[in-house]
Order: sequence, then C-alpha cells, then structure tokens
Amino acid sequence: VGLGRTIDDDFLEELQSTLLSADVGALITTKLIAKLEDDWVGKKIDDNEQIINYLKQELHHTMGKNPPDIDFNQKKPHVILVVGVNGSGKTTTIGKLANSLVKDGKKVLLGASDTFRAAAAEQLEVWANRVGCQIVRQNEGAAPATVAYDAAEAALARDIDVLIIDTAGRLHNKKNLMLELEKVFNIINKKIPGAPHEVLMVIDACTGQNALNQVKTFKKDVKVTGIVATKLDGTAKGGVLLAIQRDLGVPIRYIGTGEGIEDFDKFDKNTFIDALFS
Amino acid sequence: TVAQGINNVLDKFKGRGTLNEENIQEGLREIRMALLEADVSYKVAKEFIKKVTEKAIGQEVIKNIRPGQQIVKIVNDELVELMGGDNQPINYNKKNATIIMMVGLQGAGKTTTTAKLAMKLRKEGRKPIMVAADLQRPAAVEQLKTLGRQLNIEVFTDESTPVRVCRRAVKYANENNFDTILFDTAGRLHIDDELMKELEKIKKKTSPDEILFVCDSMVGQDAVKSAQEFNNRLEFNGVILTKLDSDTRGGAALSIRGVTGKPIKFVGMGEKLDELEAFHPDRMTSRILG
Ligand SMILES: Nc1nc2c(ncn2[C@@H]2O[C@H](COP(=O)(O)OP(=O)(O)OP(=O)(O)O)[C@@H](O)[C@H]2O)c(=O)[nH]1
Ligand SMILES: Nc1nc2c(ncn2[C@@H]2O[C@H](COP(=O)(O)OP(=O)(O)OP(=O)(O)O)[C@@H](O)[C@H]2O)c(=O)[nH]1
Ligand SMILES: [Mg+2]
Ligand SMILES: [Mg+2]
Repeated sequence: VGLGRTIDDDFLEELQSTLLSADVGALITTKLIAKLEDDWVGKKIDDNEQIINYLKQELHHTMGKNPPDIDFNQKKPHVILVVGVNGSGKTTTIGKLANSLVKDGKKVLLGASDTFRAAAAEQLEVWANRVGCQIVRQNEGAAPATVAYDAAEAALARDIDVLIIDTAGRLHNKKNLMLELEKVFNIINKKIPGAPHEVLMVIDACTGQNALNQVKTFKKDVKVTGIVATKLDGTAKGGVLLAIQRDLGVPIRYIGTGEGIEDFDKFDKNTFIDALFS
Repeated sequence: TVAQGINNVLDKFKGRGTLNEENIQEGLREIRMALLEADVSYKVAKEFIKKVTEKAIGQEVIKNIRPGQQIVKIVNDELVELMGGDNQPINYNKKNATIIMMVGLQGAGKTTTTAKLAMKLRKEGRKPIMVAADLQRPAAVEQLKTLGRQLNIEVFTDESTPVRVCRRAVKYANENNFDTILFDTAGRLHIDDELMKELEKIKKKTSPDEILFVCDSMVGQDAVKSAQEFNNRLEFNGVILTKLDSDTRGGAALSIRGVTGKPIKFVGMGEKLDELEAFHPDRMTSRILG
C-alpha cells in the first residue's frame, strides 16, 4: 500500500515542458494540464507513472478511433493525389507507397504532375525505376493539370490498379498555387468520376503549429482525406498530429521513417503517444 | 495580436505607479503563450520572459502610455536586440577562392538556396561555381545542374564521394579562376552520426570560409535540437531561414539564435532564384509577435 502524495509542481512543470517540446501546442497542453489538475485534485498518487498513464489514456481518447484502412481494391483505378508544402517528402513517400503496393501485387502508375521544380520528374522517375512501376511525365513547363489528365487516361487504358499523382510543393497561403492544385483535382475528377479517391497530405514531423494552418487550407481547397507524417526517424515527435487528427478530423494514415524505400509504416496511435513522453 | 492582448490585460492597471512583478505577470503570461504559439522553443521563451521581467520591474509607469504598451515596447526591443546584427555579411577569403558550405536537414531548401546565393553573389560582381556534393538523393545532381543552366552558372560534378567532389571542386575552381565555391550537400539528420562525420570531414579537408545552416522557418520545437547539434559538430557561421513567404510566425528564428548565438544572415522568401533577402531582426520580431 503506497503512502501516496499529491502531484508536485515540479512534475507538472516537467510534463508541461515535455508536451510543449513535442509540438503538442500551447492550447492543448494548457487544457490537458488543467484537466489533470481537476481530476487529481486532492487525490493521492503512488508514483508519477500513474499520471503519465492517465495522460496517455486522455490522448488516446481525444485522438479517437482510426477509420478503417484504405481499401485499394474498391475502385479501379484507385486514384491517390499527393499534396503538401515544399520539401515535406511527397515524392519520396510516393516511391515508398508505390513499392508497398507493387509488393502486394498491384499494378501501379505514377503521374509526375510537378512540372515546376527543377528535376522533379527525373526524381520521380528514379523511384519508378526502383519500384518497377510505370510513370507518365512531360517536360518541365507543361501544365500540371495536363499531366494529371494524361496519367488518368493512361491509368484507364492500361488496366492500372492504383494511380498516384505527385504534385509540386506549395505554400497554402499562395492563392494562385492552391487554385492550380484545385485545377489538378478537378481534371482528375472529370476524367475519372469519384477520383481522386484519396488525397494524402504529406507533412514533415518537424513542422510546428503552422501545420494546422496548412491542413486547414489544403482540406478546404482539395478535400484532404489523410496525412502522411515524414521524417519521424529524426528527433521531432510530431505533436501537431494530435490536433490535426482531433480538431481537424483528418486521420494520420502513414509515417515516413527514413529515406529508404522500406522506411514506411502505417500510423500507430500507441507508438505515437508513447513517443511523446519518451 | 499579442500587443492587443497585453494591452487589454494591463489596461486594468491604469494610472501612475511602477511596474511590479505582480502587475506584469498576466501580461507576460500572454506574451509567453504567444511565443509558444509562434513555435519559439519552450526553454528559450522561458529565458526570454525572465529577461523581460527583469527589465520591466521597477520601471516607472510613464504617464500617457498604457503599461501594456510599455511592456510591449520592452518585449519588442529585447527581441530585436536578441536577434540583432542584421548586416552580417559572408566571410570572404582575402587570398583564395571563398568556400561556402550549405548544410541542414532534409528538404530545408539547401539546393534552391545554393543557387539563389550564387545568383546574388554574381550580381555583386563575383564569379561563383556551384558544387553538386549530394550524391545520395535521387536526381539531386540533376536538380543543381538544371538550376545552373537557368542561371548560366557552372556546376561542378564528380562521381566519387561527397568529400572527394568537394576537394576536386576546389582544385578545379582555383585552376579556372572562380572566386566563390558553393557546396550543396545532402540533407541529413543531426542524429545520423555517419553523415554528420561526413560533413566534419568535408570541413576538415576544404576549410570553408563560411558554413551556413539552412533551416525551414516552419519548423517547431525541434529547431533547437538540430541547430544545436549542427553547431556543436561544425561550428557554423550563420543561418539561412527558408520559406518565410509562408504564414508561419517563425519562432524558430529566436530559438536557433537563442541556443547557438549564431546570426541569421539571409531569408528565403520564395521558390524563385531571386527570392533571397537579407535578414531584418525588426521584421522578424513583428512577425513572431504576430
Ligand atoms: N530522414 C527522412 N528523410 C525523408 C523522409 N521522407 C523524405 N525525406 C527526405 O526529405 C527530402 C525531401 O523529400 P522530397 O520527396 O523531395 O520532398 P517533396 O515534398 O517531394 O519536395 P518538393 O517536391 O520540392 O516540395 C529528401 O531528401 C528525402 O530523402 C523520411 O521519412 N525521413
Ligand atoms: N516557398 C518557398 N519554397 C522554397 C524556399 N526555398 C526552397 N523552397 C522549396 O522547398 C523545396 C525543397 O527545396 P530543396 O532546395 O530541394 O531542399 P534541400 O534542402 O536541398 O533538400 P534535400 O537536398 O533533399 O535535403 C523545393 O520545393 C523548393 O522549391 C523558399 O524560400 N520559399
Ligand atoms: Mg516532390
Ligand atoms: Mg538538396
């Protein structure tokens, strides 16, 4: 039987520091600590582990249930549009996703709709060669929507199971670039009714609170259906993912854990929450 | 904005008197919240608030100025001073070609910034050559070569190892009268010991005049970890903060400056090659304070 004591201020300070340093955000952290204080006022604890477990349960609960896995079989071709801000890891993620689908026996086609950035199509081509899948591309300067259209047309003609379209990185506050992305979305939708079936937004796990602005805008403009969090092999904990899944209602689907083709996993809520406190 | 928030809070303390710890506390809580929401590191924000408290306490409440405005002014001035020195130029080599080495995490904007910097230096009358030292990322060499073609600036390539590419580039540059050599290195994690050692080796073998840490301005609390480790390993000379054309508050600027003491020399304000600007601490301050 533990003698028990109330939570001490140093420990609360430490918890606050842990959560803030993990990019959970000031507002969520304040609310969590306030709820913790309310729920445990006057109560005795035997060791701090109890509090950590309580918080983990809270976070588990607020992140909600994950929706069922993406079903790549329900439509043919299943079309995935990949979007996000500059340098987040979109092109690399596409290579990894394509690889896992090819290993599952799917016929995959990539669309190099980033016609702006230097050597963007060349970069995607390297991945297509590594994976052993087809790619549709044009020369730099072609309209992104045109490549998307060509890729959609090829997917229909070549009996493709999954079409993944790479787009140029863009900042969500650039209206003209978001309009360009909407054009890509719309042209895919016209060519293949119901498509894109998945709009995956790729987010760098190091991103701070700006990630929420990013997701809000991309969700509004091109109906983001899922998140891929990359570079979780670094020291960043990706705390912003909490608010993204909880407040913005966009499920975290996959994570990137390195630059190699196999460094790709389904998002696991438990692993993520545990890591926030490690 | 932070300024409005603080003014509302401190308007409760109208009238004469001195600013004391008690009446400043609420205002500072507001400021600390704003800094955290702006992605300033938790520790750096804490230290900063301490400094501001010391500066503010005991100050006479200036008549006709609301206490809130006074606090905001102290915060503003303190931030500008902290991030100060807005004209920190590149350390040019007086005898030989100036060697500039670009380093940083994956996707920060090193390759693009290398080209931007080369373009800027050429405008200043220099003769730069860019070095494709990223032999790892798919089509990285191709990316730099494409940018070189767009700018009509030569790109040195070699198929060996990043260290050898850099050494051979220096030899080539000196034999061909280039006065500025820019190494574009592969993005890497600060915790990847082998790749960090590779950067240390490039530094040891080529003695760069300037090592620039290229960092994405949208980064959160992790900024201090990566910046600190890159600085511990390489003792970089300065920072280039990229993607400031986003709507990020950019608190990383304060964090990085706070933990490394190194100056921010340039900021990336877009994807185009002419979108590299000098760093202005007053502009950064009003941005962080939102
Ligand atoms: N360590 C690590 N690096 C990654 C991960 N995912 C991508 N990267 C690296 O991040 C950098 C940027 O990746 P890209 O795939 O080019 O990113 P992007 O979003 O397509 O970039 P833009 O098209 O320019 O907007 C590359 O160096 C990748 O190798 C990851 O999970 N971990
Ligand atoms: N909006 C904006 N985009 C930028 C800026 N600087 C770079 N970028 C973009 O960010 C993305 C990544 O840039 P890169 O130059 O490939 O980054 P990197 O650090 O060389 O990436 P790795 O070599 O993979 O580590 C590209 O899409 C660039 O166009 C900037 O200041 N503003
Ligand atoms: Mg890309
Ligand atoms: Mg690069």
